[in-house]
Amino acid sequence: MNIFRFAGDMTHLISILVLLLKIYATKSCAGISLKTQELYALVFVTRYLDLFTDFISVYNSVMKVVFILTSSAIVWCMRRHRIVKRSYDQALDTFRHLFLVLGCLVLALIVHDKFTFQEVFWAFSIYLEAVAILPQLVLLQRSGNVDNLTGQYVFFLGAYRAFYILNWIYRYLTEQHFRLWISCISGLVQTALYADFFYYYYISWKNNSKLQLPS
Amino acid sequence: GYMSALKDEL
Repeated sequence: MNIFRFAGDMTHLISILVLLLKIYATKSCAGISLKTQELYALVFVTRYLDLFTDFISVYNSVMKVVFILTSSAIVWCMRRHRIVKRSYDQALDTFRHLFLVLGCLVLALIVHDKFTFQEVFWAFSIYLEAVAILPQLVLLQRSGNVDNLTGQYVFFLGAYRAFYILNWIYRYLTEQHFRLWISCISGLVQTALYADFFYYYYISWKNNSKLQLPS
Repeated sequence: GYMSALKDEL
């Protein structure tokens, strides 16, 4: 494991912890898209089907369990927690995420390594992760104002993507048999989706003002 | 395969 991948994993973990902290501390999930959170939970569950069949390292297994549990906990809080669920912006969170799921499923059925249950769902999770942030970005766009913790959540998520791309470049240069193709393209798509957000995040940070997205 | 190289990642 190289430093870029480790930094990517850590910023990914921090983004989830920031989100849990926001929900726990403010008892509110305002500005958070339930649809994006459901998609991430689905991404982790379908990608880590190998949890019990292929052992890579204790680090990998622990992180997989942590990601599945924390993403499920967030979805549970937003749907079921007596107080938290009241602050959910249902009227603004109208992205048709089922179409993303169906589109990724069709793509995974066409483009995959091997036609097995695990491999198809692994490919599905890679494609879905690339677009899972869309409902969240649309929700931020619609609500205009972004509170600090929500802004930091998306910031860390974007940092995770940037570190993973550096990791792939590093692996491409140092490992003989490392070829990316489809995963790299999905990774680039996912990272590009953040570019717009990062621009406004930078502007608000530079001016030391509240993050506001144009409508 | 072209994807298996990423199986050791998260």
